[in-house]
Amino acid sequence: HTEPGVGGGPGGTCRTRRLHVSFREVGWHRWVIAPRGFLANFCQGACTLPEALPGPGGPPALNHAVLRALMHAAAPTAGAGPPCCVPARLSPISVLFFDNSDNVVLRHYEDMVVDECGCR
Amino acid sequence: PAPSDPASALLQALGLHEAPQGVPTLRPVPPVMWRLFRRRDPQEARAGYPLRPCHVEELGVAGNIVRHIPDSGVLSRPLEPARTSGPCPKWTVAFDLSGVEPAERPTRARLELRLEAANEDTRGWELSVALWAEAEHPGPELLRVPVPPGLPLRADLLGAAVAANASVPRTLRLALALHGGAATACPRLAEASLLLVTLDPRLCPPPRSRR
Repeated sequence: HTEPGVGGGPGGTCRTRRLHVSFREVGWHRWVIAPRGFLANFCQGACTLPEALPGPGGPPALNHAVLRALMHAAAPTAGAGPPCCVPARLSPISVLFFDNSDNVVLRHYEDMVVDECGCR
Repeated sequence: PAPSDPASALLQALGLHEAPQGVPTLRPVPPVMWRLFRRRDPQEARAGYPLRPCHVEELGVAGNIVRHIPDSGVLSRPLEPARTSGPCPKWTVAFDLSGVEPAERPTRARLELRLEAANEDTRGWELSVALWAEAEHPGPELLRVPVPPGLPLRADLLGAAVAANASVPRTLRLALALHGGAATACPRLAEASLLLVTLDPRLCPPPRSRR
């Protein structure tokens, strides 16, 4: 399930959007004990100036994303295009389930939830 | 499901070859597994104390897969006669480890037994553990642990029955025997399980190199 209203286009600035993954939807609810699903989220939005500037307050720290946004602002039709809106901070999830031998298994998966997005 | 559909692709990305077939025989989830799951619950992770990736804090070992494996030989265990004189009957327990991948390295293998003794009298008992070789004869004794009164008996098998830096066998069969003890009746083995922690390095993020 994605955030209502997102629709097809990348509305607004680069930020985290809700994406809920439900194990029931893929038919795993019989053997996944917990969780029932999790908020995976995703990144979407514009990475042009000033959104590409890192962090609130203070002078913009020149980095590759800012350079790319400047180049794109100067020559939108030529060059590599704007920087990308991608996950900047991720966190893990754990899944508890029964396996084929009826053992109870706990598995950890790193980098499964988008906590923050950024222009890179 | 057919291998090409998204659910199977997601399953494989999660390191699982196939979804368990049919409905699993639902059994209570052992408290230790609930505790470990809650400890790694993302909400708690956001509570500000960072969880080390690929590490099981509660057990203090590296690992990203924890399995609670019940004894699969429980049906074939002989009923224990009351002790008149001489040793107590021996037990064999078997753990199905076929779900563990060759790339996984065991970092903790803890045998847990629940013994039931008349009037909880397990004073002086010791339990010996040996590998149960195919030739119907137990191998050499690997370790011996005292039987705690009233508590589940726990024995760490890593380095003894389970090699630390090698892939695990498909089935782990153990021969257990009780020694000593002042009680006239043998304790009964009510439940046996193995808590196995493994590390699958393929699922761990590489350590970041400093620029």
